[in-house]
Amino acid sequence: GSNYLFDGNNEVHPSFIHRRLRTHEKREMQKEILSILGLPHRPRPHLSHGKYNSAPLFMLDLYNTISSEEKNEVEGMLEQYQSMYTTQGPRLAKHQENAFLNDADMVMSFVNLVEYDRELSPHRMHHKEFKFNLSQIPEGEAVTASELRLYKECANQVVINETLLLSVYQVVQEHPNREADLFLLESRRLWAAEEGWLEFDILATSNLWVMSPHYNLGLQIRVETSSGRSISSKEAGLVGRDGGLEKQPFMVAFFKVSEVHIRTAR
Amino acid sequence: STNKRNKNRNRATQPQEGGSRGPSPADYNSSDHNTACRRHELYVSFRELGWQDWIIAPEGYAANYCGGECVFPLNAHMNATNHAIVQTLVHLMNPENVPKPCCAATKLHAISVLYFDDNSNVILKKYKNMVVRACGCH
Repeated sequence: GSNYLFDGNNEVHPSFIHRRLRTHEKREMQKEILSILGLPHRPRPHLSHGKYNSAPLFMLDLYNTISSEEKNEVEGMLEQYQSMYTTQGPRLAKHQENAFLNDADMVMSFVNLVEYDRELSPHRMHHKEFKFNLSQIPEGEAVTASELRLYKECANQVVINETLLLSVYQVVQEHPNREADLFLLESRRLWAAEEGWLEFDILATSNLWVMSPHYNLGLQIRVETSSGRSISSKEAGLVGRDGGLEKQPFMVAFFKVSEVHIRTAR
Repeated sequence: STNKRNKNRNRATQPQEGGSRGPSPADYNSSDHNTACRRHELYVSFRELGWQDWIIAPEGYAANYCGGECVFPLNAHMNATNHAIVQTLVHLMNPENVPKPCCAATKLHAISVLYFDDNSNVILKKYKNMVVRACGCH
């Protein structure tokens, strides 16, 4: 993570003798570095609009924090973590999260796979679904912290003066003809006018999904007014697919390696 | 960066009184800094490998490498172990059987890499022993 060789224009320092790799040399380098990174092949991600959404932006903040710590070799960069987190909301400036970042071997963010928000009949509750693909987590990595992050804008004018109850559920079992069985993870009261990132601890759920992938049926969130009326996440101001890229919901997990991997010889 | 070796160094041994083998330590000057074991610069560019679409950061990193000779006298800047100091002397006395110590990394640092996977999830991972910070004679 060291960029000390770059000058102000982010170009390689002229003291390096620069030689272009030949085709086979480039292939050899790629193979070896992919092997070091533990990847079977070169990833081919799909980026919407060629821009970064909220998850890569959040992860880039984490990367910059870690890299500056590696470069400066200063312990106890609590102030840097806190200053970084103010861009994402004051709730993130927790001692525990700083400790997780410091101890983690790996951090992963996961995109929500559910395309459309669910709008139900008046007889059933509005809810928003989230599903995350955890199948690419390497073996031997133990989850030490995990959060669902949602961005809330100011709610619409109909409920602006109300307090809202936002509940996060783990889907335990799905049914074709009725609502899924749910397990309540957390309920939180919010001001309708409140804005900013909301983080929900889903460590136990994430551990379950990693250990038993067949239990990974996703999450649901539901919002009610103080009078008990179910409202859609959009009414509550929760940003979904049609919202800004930098405010998209995502899941983030911190990992610690629990076993040693031996790199196989080529 | 270049690393010109002194090819004209005279290593011929002379028979000594008292039965000692090989040239005496006094025959050697202090090690030339340019040929001595030290860290050299080497930059690995992910951009040059055409990976900028999936590696978010860094664009590359300074891996560096160790190179140079570990010969008597091992100066302080060579970060030699005590054993290496002894081995250089033994090599002087018995070069056919005892090699010179090796110039290798004594301090390695990790780098963090931020990248996308095939599902567009983002991974931030620390990889150990990627950067040579210091070299020494072992």
